Amino acid sequence: SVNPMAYEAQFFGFTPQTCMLRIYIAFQDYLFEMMLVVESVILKKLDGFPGCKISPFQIRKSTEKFLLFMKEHFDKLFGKMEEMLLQLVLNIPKNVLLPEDKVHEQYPYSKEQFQALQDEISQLQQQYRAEASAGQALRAELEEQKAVQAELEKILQWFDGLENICREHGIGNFKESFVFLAQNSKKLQDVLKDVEEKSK
Amino acid sequence: FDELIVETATKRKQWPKKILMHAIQTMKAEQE
Amino acid sequence: TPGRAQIFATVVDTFLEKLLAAGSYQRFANCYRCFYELQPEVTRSIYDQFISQLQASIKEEIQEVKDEGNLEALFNSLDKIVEETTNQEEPAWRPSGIPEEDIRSVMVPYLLKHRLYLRKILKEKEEENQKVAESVLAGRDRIAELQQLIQARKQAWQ
Repeated sequence: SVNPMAYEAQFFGFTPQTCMLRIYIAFQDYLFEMMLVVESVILKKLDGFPGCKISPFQIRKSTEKFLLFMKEHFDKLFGKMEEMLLQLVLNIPKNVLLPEDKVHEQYPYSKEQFQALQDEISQLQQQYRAEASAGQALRAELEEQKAVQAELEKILQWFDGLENICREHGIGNFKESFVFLAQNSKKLQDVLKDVEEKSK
Repeated sequence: FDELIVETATKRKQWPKKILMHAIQTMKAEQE
Repeated sequence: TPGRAQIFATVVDTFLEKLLAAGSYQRFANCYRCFYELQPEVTRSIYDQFISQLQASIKEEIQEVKDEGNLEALFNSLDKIVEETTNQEEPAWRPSGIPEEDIRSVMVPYLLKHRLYLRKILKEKEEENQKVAESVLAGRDRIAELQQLIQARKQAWQ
């Protein structure tokens, strides 16, 4: 199975395997290029020896022999290097958490816990809205009460005013005065009746 | 495959922050 | 403990050393025997240049890879992160592969702050409403009282 080393890719910005592959291809290319240069230099040197019996084919064979040998060692050594680099350098140990993921360690919420938290927030929002509405209604009533109280106090003040007028005009207790007045009126009526009868 | 891994890993690193930014803006707007 | 940068350099140097050791002059001369017998000094010269150029190219490539990937800084950063995690031996969290699951923990600290804020303002609102409710109740009592007074005065006049 392939280990994609995705967590390492998250940190490095590239996959370690691709990094090693790039290095491998570059090294291999350099090796091949150098061998071609070596071969061409040797062939050029041989041109300076017209009587020489060494053919380009022989030189090519020598190049292939050396290259094959080098490639075998190169592959073996590179394999070891790759293994070491992937294990020791381009690797995030299993117990290590990257800084951007620390929050997963601190707040490992399950689906149910998360849902419960969201539900609680939703409930708090509803409760707040209800309280805000209740507050508005209470304040509206307070305003109404102020107006009603003012009207009722005005009525009471009118009653007070009426009594003050009576007091200013010498009537301390209006009810008693009224009773006294009514009684005196009755007495006067009786006296008048008496006088009329005596006059007849 | 390699491009896909790098793309996915980059998204894993960057997108939570972007999503969080929007979530925080929403919560702040609600608070205001 | 050597850092990742040092290990990287050591491993690459070791690889190069062993590769060049494997491609020894004896081996080179053995492969190019016919030319070696003709021109031994030239063979030596060509070999030396080959080794020198190969070594330089490989080192240049490694430096390029390090520069492009900013490897030096990344290695140091990773060493520091690993150093800070020495207490924990259990496997750490890894992405689940399900984005909706992984985003939860990222959101949680901010949701908790939001919950705290909502609790606070709700409590403040409840306390405020409590005071206003008390005023409203007192107001209702006062209105009832006034109505009673008016009723008494009215009856007296009647």
